[in-house]
Amino acid sequence: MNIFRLLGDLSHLLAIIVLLLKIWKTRSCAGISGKSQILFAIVYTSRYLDLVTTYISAYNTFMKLIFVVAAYATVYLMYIKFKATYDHNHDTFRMEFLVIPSLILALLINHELTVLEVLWTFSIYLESVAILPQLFLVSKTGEAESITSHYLFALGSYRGLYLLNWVYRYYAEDHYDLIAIVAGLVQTVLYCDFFYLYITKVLKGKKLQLPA
Amino acid sequence: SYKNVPKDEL
Repeated sequence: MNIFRLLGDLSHLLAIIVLLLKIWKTRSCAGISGKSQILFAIVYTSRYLDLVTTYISAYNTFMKLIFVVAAYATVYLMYIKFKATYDHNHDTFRMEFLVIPSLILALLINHELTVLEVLWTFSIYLESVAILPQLFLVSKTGEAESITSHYLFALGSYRGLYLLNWVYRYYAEDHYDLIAIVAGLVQTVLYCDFFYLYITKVLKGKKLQLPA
Repeated sequence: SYKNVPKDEL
């Protein structure tokens, strides 16, 4: 474990908690893409199947359980409990355009052709684009609540911190995983324009408004 | 080789 990965995991955990609190406290999921949340549930389900096969540490197991449970809880809140507040008119990104290519790519480019490894690779590819429906929703509505932008900032920072973790592990532990690194780069780059808007606007107390 | 990359990340 290193400080970059620890901060990354905590940033990820913070994002998930902020989102759950936003939906629970405001009893509304307006401005949140349910499709991205479904994609995250798929990502963690396909990545954390090794929960039943390999034990790495209490921390690893605990965090994986939190991420999976929180993903499904968010989907439940959005599509069942607070269904009436779900913005399905704007949340129109086609998930299959992300899931199917990720699955095909995972079958073509992976480290070994086993079920667990292909599912892990699929989860890595899918996670790198899973935020697209959310960013698409924000661009369609042209704005985002500040709590939603804090959620996105924490979520985008987590994988950016993981990039630093991989640099550290390359020098300190002399290994690297190109699949995770390339996907992590794509994932972090997708947040760049949002990061710019967040830092130039939200941190100055303005609302996150996308240029029309 | 890839074998020595531990799958210990979240």
